[in-house]
Amino acid sequence: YALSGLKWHKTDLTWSVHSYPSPSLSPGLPDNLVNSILTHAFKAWSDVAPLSFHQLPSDSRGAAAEGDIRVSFSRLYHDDGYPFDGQGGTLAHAFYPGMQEVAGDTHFDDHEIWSYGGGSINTDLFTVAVHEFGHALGLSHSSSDPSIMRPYYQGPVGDIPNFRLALDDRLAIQQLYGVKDGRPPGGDDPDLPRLPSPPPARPTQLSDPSFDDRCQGGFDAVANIRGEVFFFKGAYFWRIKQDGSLVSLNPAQIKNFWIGLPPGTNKIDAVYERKSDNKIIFFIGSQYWVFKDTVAMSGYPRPLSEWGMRTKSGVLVDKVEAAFVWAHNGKTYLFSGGEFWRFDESREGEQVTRQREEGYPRNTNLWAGVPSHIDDIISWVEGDAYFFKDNLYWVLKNGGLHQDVVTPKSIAVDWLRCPALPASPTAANPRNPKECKCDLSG
Amino acid sequence: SAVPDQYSRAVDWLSRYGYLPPPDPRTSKLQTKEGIEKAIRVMQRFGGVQETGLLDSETLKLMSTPRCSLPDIDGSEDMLRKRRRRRKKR
Repeated sequence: YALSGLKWHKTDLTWSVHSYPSPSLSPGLPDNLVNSILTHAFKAWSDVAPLSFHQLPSDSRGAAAEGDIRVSFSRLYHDDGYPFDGQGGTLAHAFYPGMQEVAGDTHFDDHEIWSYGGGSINTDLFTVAVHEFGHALGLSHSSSDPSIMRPYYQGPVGDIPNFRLALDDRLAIQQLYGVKDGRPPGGDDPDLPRLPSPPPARPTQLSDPSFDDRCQGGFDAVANIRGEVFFFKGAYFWRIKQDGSLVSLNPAQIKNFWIGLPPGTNKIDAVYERKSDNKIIFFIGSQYWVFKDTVAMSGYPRPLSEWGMRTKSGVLVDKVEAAFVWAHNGKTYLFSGGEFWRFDESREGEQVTRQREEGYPRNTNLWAGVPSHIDDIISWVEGDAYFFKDNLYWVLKNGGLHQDVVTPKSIAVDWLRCPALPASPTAANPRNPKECKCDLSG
Repeated sequence: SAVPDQYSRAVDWLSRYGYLPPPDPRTSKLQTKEGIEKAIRVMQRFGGVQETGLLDSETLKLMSTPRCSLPDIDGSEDMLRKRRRRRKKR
């Protein structure tokens, strides 16, 4: 059994009924029968523990008096923060003992068809009431079988007058309030419920240092997803929040976060977030997956050939190197083998239609100033395009395709919080490595 | 295996009944796969069905069984802290 850690510090408890089941749904339960069933449900507990329960009568206007345990039948939202959900689902709940106003209160869902020893579509009020009063007295859910404190409704417990609590429930209530014959409650230390033994100590497991190489660059894919930048490498990824800070210096495992990729995935070619419906697209080899949040949608993976990308020489593309949505025009760009394609992914109702645009592929050297075989691309901050390769990145200003000078910067330093390396010669122009460059000091 | 919709509903169910910690506002609603599997196993053990860590038919059936709305696991760190504080005060 399990105890909530709370109990009544008295054994004479009062109860009252503040509303009864709707006659339209539960016609076989007049108010007096409900009172009788609830009385018997309390008796199940007072039979085995030194507790007594007294129902407070209604006043002359019919309003129920207050009491320790106030019972009501309510629907949906009923001002306690725990709404009901119509017929089925949740049936009832009760508040543990204590000093708060709601302590002990027991609420039944008035959308249920309550009955007495009822059939299959009805819910047996006695069975549920014994369970809920167990909570109102301080018991939590039990995993024992048999126990009335199991959380699931499993049909009527049987004949009310002959009902007896199972051993697990008897031990639980006697732990709190003692046994019927007057022995002290709970043995030697009544106010300290038994607690489970603490689990054995576990040494802190350090992450595999071989994967703690965020400062070395060479990312398989980089993506701007919901305003955060994800750097994928091998079977791991790092995540950079909108404010530019790293969620953790340690990488997270792709398989633990992105659910639905094949087991053993250790390289992602490209990722982007679709603009029209915010789904996330993963490319691995000749297949692609569409994710809704962090879970792959059913029906994926599907073949990359569906995108209809053919090289200028007519060969079907079987791998995507980079993918991004250019904020400048909202179009999707896919890169492979020194060429790129442009797609219009508009939304029509619930459907996203993907249309490959005319005039593509084009040569990636149109993006002047950046290397031709990049690792990945994102749109970031005011729509600028960020190109990533090895441990460097290049920024093309919003809408700019032909920028004269694009100076690469360090991914490690600017994105992944790595220390800056000692000054080194200015990086070479990726298109013309032998070109001489001068700077202020040289 | 469970379709994504079932999966989201199961995660919601596991959170509601105390098997998963409440969503962290900093990480939105993202839970780890291992965490969810572990939660399913605990739920299966508690409910007396085979412990697979998967949303199999038996588990989904148990999740759709009418029940009490109180959580099965209420030993969250937050609650424990509150309880300890209350005990200390007493």
